[in-house]
Order: sequence, then C-alpha cells, then structure tokens
Amino acid sequence: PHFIIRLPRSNMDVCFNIDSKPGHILNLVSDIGTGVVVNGQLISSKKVHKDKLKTYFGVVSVYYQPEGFSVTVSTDRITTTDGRRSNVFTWGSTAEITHDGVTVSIVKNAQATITINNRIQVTVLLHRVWKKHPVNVDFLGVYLSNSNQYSPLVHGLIGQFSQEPEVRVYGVHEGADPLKKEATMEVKGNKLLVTRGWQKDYTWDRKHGSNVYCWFIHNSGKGFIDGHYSDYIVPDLDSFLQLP
Amino acid sequence: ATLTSEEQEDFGAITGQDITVKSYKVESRITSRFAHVTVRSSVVNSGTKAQSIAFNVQIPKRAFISNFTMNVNGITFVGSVKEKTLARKLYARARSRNHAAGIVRTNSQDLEVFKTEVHVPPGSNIEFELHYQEMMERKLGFYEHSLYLQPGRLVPHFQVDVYIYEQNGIASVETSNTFGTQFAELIKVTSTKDKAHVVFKPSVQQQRECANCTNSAIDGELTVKYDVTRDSTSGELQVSDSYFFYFLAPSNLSPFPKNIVFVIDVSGSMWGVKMKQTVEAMRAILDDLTVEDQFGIIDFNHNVRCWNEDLVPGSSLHTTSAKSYIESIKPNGGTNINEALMRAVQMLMRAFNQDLINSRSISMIILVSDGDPTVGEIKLSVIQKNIKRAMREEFSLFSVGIGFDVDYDFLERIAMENRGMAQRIYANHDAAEQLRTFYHQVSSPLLSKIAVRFSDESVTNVTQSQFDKYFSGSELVVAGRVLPSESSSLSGYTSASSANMDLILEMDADIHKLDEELAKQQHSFTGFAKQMWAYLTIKQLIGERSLAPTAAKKRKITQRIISLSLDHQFVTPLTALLVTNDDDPTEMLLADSPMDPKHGCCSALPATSRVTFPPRPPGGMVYATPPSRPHWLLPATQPPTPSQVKKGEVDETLVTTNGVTRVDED
Repeated sequence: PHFIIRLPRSNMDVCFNIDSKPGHILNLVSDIGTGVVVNGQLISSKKVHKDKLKTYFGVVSVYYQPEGFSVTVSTDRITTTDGRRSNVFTWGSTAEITHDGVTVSIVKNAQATITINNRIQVTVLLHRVWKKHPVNVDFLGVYLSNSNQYSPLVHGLIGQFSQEPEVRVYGVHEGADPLKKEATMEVKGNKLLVTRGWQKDYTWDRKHGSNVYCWFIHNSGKGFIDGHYSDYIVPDLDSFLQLP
Repeated sequence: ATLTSEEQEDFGAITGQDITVKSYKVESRITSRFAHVTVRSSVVNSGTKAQSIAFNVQIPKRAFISNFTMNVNGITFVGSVKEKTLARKLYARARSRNHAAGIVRTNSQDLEVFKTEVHVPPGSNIEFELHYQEMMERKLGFYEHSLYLQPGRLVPHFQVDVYIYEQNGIASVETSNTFGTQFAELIKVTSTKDKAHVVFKPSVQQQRECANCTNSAIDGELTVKYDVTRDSTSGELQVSDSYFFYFLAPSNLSPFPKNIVFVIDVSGSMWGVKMKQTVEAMRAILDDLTVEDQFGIIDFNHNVRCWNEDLVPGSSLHTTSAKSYIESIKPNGGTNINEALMRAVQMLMRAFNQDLINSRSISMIILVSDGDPTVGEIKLSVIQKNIKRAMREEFSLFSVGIGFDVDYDFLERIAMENRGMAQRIYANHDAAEQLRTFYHQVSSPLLSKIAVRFSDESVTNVTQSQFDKYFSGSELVVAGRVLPSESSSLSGYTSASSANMDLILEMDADIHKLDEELAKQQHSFTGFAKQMWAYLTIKQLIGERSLAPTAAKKRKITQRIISLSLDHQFVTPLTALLVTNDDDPTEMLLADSPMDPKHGCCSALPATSRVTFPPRPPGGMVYATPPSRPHWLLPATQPPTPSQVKKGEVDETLVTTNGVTRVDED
C-alpha cells in the first residue's frame, strides 16, 4: 500500500510505499492514551505483475480498548465485536451503528466511517475491481483525519505524524526520470534523497481518485518513519504497538 | 396431513370405480414471497349411473380463497366474493327455491378443506378450478410452500408446477414430499439466479401405489422450501405497481440474552402423551439456554408452584435441576391460568426491580396450556385484562395451545396483546418437536424496538411498521402504496436495537426496476403487489379487530376488512364466496370461512351438501337441488335449540334470535 502524509505546517505531502508480505498486519495508529488502535492487514494481487506482487489493505481494524469494542472492515463485510458478541453487516447496507461512544456509519458499497467519542475518526473506503480481473483484487483505503484528537502517546505508521515533524526540502534538481525532480529532505535528523511524484487520493473521487503531488520517500519510508517498517508489524488486528 | 374419519369417508366416495379424473393440475406462481395457487381438476362420470363427484382441496389456513369456478356439462358456475351476510341472504333466497347447495370449508389442523360435491348423470364432464393466495412466511430461515395433493385416483394428466421469482435472487430451493421416497427423483427443480421452477409430473404408472395397483400413491404434501439472497443487512425494498414492500431479515447479529419464565399447564388433561411430550420438549429447550440467559419454571393446575421463586442463570447446574423437576410432575387437577401468569409476571418484575435484568435483554413468558381455565379467575376477558395490566412494556407473552380443547383464539389474543405470538400444537402429532420448533422460532431475538419509516410525502396506506422484536430466521414485512412523485426512487429508514448496539438502517429502491423485470418474466404472478398489500392489510386488520377496545372501533375495522376483501376478491372471515350459474343467477353455492373447531362449527358438518344435476333436458336447462340441507343453513325463522348450540352443532356465527342474524358477535 501507499501512504500519503499531509504535513500542514510545512504545506507539503510526503508519500512512501510499504511492501510487506500478504497476511502481515501493519499498525497504523496505536494510542494507549485514548485506547485506540488502527491496524491494517495486507492482501496481495492475484499474481505477480511486472515482477512485483502488489499488496493492499484487505482488512482494517479499529479497536477501542475501553469498551472492548472492535470494528473489522474487510472487502466482504464489516464486523463489530464487543468480546462475546459480534454482528456482521454487508457492504450492501447503508447503516449507522452506535455502541456506547462508538459510531459506525456504512455507506452502501462505498465506505465505512468509525467515530470514537467524536474525537477520532477513521474512514475506510471500499475499492471494488472487476471480479474476473487477472491481477487486481478488491482492496481498502484508510483515511485518518488530521483533526483527530489522539493522546500524546500516539504512535504507529500514521499516528506518529500527529505531532508534525520538522521537514526541510532543498536542493531540488532534475532526476534520472526527467519528469520527476529529486531533492534532499531533512527530517528527524536524517537526510533523505526524495523524488517528486504523485499518489492517488480517493477521498473525493472514489473511482478515479485525484492526484496528490508529494515528495516520495524510498525504501519503505526509511528515515521518515521512526525505525524500520517491520517494527510496525503486529501479531493481531487489535494489537497495540509494543514500543521499545 | 391426516384426514378426519369423516373426510376419509368422503374421500372414499370419490374414489369409486366409475369416475375418471382426466386431469389434475396445480400451479403456483410465487413472486416476492406472495403465491397464487390454482388447482384445476377435470372429472368425468364414466359409469352408467348418476353419482356424486367431489372436489376437495386442502389449503393452508393463512391462505385466502380468491375464486372458484365449476363447469358442469358446459354450464359454468362463477364465483364472486360478497359480504358474508349479503351472500348468505342471497343464498338463503336461492335455497328457498331449491336452487342452492353448499360448498363446505372445514378445519383440519393447519389446513382448511375446501370441498364441494356435485351429483351428475352418466357421461357428465365437470371441471373444477380453485384459486387461493397466500403470503409465504419465513420461519427458521426458509419460506415453505406446501401443496396438498389428493387427486383421489390415477390421473392421466397430473402435473404440479411451482414458479418462483425473487428479484434479489434465490439462495436455495429444495423440495420434499410425504407420498414416498420414490417420488423424490420425480420432482424436478431448475433454478437460475432469480427464478426457480419445480415440476412434478408423474405418469400414471408412476402414480400407482404398487406396480399392479389401481390406487394412487399421491396423497399428501409436496413442499417447496426456499430462501432468498440477502446482500444487505438493511433489508430489501421493492416497488411494483405503485405498491412497496420492505422485507427485513438480517442474520449474523448476536441474539439478545433472554429472561424466560416457562408457565406449564399440568392439569389432569395433560396427563399421558401431552405431558410426556412437553417434558421431552422442555429437556431440549433447557439445553439450549446459555449462562447469559435467565429462566424460571412455573407449573400450574388448580394450584401454582414455582420450581424456583426467582429467575436463575441458564447454567448446566440449574437446567439439570429444572429438568428433574419437570420430569417428576404428575398432571392432575384443574387449570388456573390467571394466577399462574400473574406469578410469572411477578417473577420478572422482581428480577427487574432488583436490577438483575440486563437492560439489553429480552424478557418473555412462555405459556403452555391444553385447556380453558377452570379454577380461580375463569372469565377469559378478565384474565386478558389482568395480564395486560400486569405486564410491563419490556415483557412479552408467548402462548402454546396443545390440542383442540384449548381456546386458541384466547391464547392468541393474550399473546398478541402482549407483544408475543401464539402457536397451536397438535397433540396427535409429534408435539414435542412442534413445541421445540416454536421455541426455536422465538428463542433468538436479534432486534427489538424496530420502527420502519418513510417520509409522509412518499407513501400512504402503510401496514404495521413498528415491531417489538425480530427473531432470527423470520422476516418483518411492511407494505404500502407509493404516492405519485417526480422521484424514481423510494427510500426509508429502520431504527432498531440489537443486543449490544443501536442501528439505523437505510434502504432505497428504484420504483420502476421490478416492474421492468416482471414484464420479462413469463411465469410471474401478475398483479401480485396489489393483492399482497391487501392480504397483509387484511391480516393485520383481522388481528386489530380481535383486540378492538370498543364496538365502534370494531365496526370500523370490520367495514374496512369487508371493503378490502371485496375490492381484492378475498374470502376472509367476513366475506363469503358466492358461486352462481351464469345462465341462472339464482342457482348458487356458498363457501364461508370456517371457525376454530373449539367454536364448534366444522367438525360436525355433513359431507352431503351437494349440487344435483339431473340428465340434461333437451331444452338445455340444468338446475341444482340440494338433496339434504346442510344444518348450518337453518332458516332464520327456526332458531337452534340451546342444546344444539351447546353441543357445537350450530355455527355460532349464524345463531339466530328472534329472526335477527348475529354475525361474528359484532
């Protein structure tokens, strides 16, 4: 999957890809302060295409620990669980589900938005592809609002950027690909070679998406994210990130 | 279905050797859970003497007959639905001129038997055609469409066709029959995404009971069981012919925990098989409880006893102990329903007041009884009031009536009035299994406080749209009319609570799509929407009528039922089918709906009501003469004796006093 991080103070977007293995669960937000965790499990395309087995989010889980309540969104269904009881909703429904402080709004065959205490909102978009497509599979997109009110203890592949890092980009120059400029980015004490490019944001146009121009970080976000991407692989859909 | 001895005799009459059933065809067209069934039979008196030919069809009790026609030697009798008193008046007038004969509808457990008989000369050709319509009710995850086939003899052209069309798709179709396993492979099912066709067309040889037998083995039930595809938890909204239907049947939701008080009648009449089967059923029911559930058991005869004064969790320790208690009960004595139910309510109230009941749980009382109250408060109306007054909104009452000695109408009334359901259990059948099945239907409540809403500007004439509970495997149905508008879609909302969350479901439908699809279908039930809406509305009004608090309200509901029944040609409890001869409208037959056997109308009906056709005279005149008048057609000037009424020999709906006919106690 690709990640786009909006950095409002620097007025720029930063992107990176993470190509882990199908089945791996990546922690996106882990906030032990509010008790919220957002994890995404990877699925792969049907076969290798251009020497690459693409991975996407096939399952996204939002767990709210204080209520022991989780919402698991897959490309087939949306499941809510409060420990003993689970309820399954199809993507064919438009529904609003309320469980104590958690609201799940499902828009038929389009998106599911999970709102926790009106403070944290996670939107999951369903991307359906042609069932008989030789390579592509249905996948999910996850959108986390910049206005989410996490605690200072928040972390995770996306959560760590709730505290916007200082970023400086300089030395913009022509790259190997004449259409893609290159530059140097200074962030978190690292100097990274970054490439100007774009990624798709499907928030407004779920079918075609809109291009977001961003500075692309190579090597699975190495240097931009804290540690290595593999540090964000967690064992279960409701696992919090174990900080060293 | 088992025939009564009387029906057996009657059945024997039509299997005489000199009658040829040329064809027997049954066709069902089911569209969006609504079925139109046509039964056609063509019979010839191939003997040398005049004789009686009967046409018997067993139809489900929930079905409404919509028409019956009969053609005897080219003379057609056509049916039309009339308001009951008017039909009877017309019929009485014809009868006074010896121009009438009866069609009888009798009760038989879940079925009603529609029967008519004609006395015809040799060589006569008779064609019968009966139409009825019914809504498929979803139970335990399936719609079940049962056809009761009794051709009476070997038939050269025997065929059953069931055509199903479901817009959202058919998830599964299966068939079963009670005639014999050899017929299983003769029932062919073909299905596509949204259509299914079941055909059963045995040859004469295949119909035989044995290779050289002349008897037909086809005497029983052919059942088609199916379910629809549900791709939305929000339910399915359909619009056809300016009527809408909303079907809600979510699955995959966690059931509510339950607080159940079982109230079991252990009066003397329960002694023997009934009690044995109740114990057997209770064993299985108790095994189904979980530790999240709470339960209590009250057994009553003239006294009321509690196995435990308070509700206890459904742990194995408690259920084992409860089973032993029930097994040790020896039925005897009278029946004190009132006190038993009051104790059950108190048990729930106590748990409520002590805060022992989870706010997201369902509290219910399940009453099992086989007879009327004989001890304590015995006035049914007072018991009904007492229960209604004592019950809290959060409690519901489910009634199970075993056998025919129980006033099932009463049990149904108290259940309906208290947010529950009733079920009759037939003691001569596998009662334990029936009781268990009923329990399974109500033991998994998935939703409560369900309200379906549409904007006032978009719909009108909406049927019941608020429901207390939704049980797993069943289906809630709301219907209404779509008001003309610019919009090509209809949308609505459903709010409900589940075991751990509150839900708002949104549904929408294209108002033209279904009609476009139906236009392409060869075997769909044309005009189903109008009939289905009327069927649901009438059923609902019949329920409301029995609970009407004032005479004025009851009269108003009665008028509405009659008006709808006439508009939509349904034989309901307030209308009758008058079958008249085209050539001579004074020749007529009458089919009324039967009452519950407890009310004594039907089991004593003679099987001799019939139309007699003498040999066709040269001038072509044929007339009908009732050789023996059915005793429920007493002249208005001849009131029944008190003993007749008491013994149930006279239909209560026709009890006459001083020349005034009292209809349905209105």
